[in-house]
Amino acid sequence: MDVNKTVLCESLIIWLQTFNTAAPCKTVDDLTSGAAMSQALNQIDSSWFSENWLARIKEDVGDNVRLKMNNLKKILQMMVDYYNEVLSQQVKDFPMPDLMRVVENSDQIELGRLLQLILGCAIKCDRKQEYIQIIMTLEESVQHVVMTAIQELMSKETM
Amino acid sequence: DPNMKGAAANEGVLANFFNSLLSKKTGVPG
Repeated sequence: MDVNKTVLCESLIIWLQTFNTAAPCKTVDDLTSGAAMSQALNQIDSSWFSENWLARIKEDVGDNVRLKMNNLKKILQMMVDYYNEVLSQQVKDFPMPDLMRVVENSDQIELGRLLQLILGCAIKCDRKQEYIQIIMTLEESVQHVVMTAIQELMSKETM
Repeated sequence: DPNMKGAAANEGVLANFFNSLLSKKTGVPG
């Protein structure tokens, strides 16, 4: 599936903004701390991505690479566990995002991969209908990218 | 107008895809 990865990242940032997170969620740099992503995951499934878990994601990380990495590692690990244990789906064929490139280079391709995994959680969780309906209100070009991202995710999943 | 036809077809593809996702059972077992 040939998705333009910069467009993927940009479109998924637009999608993530629909969660109205307390943490800023406008630019790639906003997202590298992991704060907005973790807050969106807490909305998606608060029993798994719980308040206790959320409290372990440090919000005020500034430019501290180590703290950002710690946050992103917690997010990625918890999401992979969510796919395995809650959704009973493995994403081992899906290329895992290189978190160091996200933190050090604000790499849009790698950030796009991370956002793609969050998208997968949203469209498979118990409240998936709500999230799919929200996607359907987005601009058509964004919907198109989201659709392709979902199709790619689905093609890499094994039950 | 071919452009309008294309836009409508595109809209149809998106609606079909997301509606099919909506109609799928949740991935959460049980």
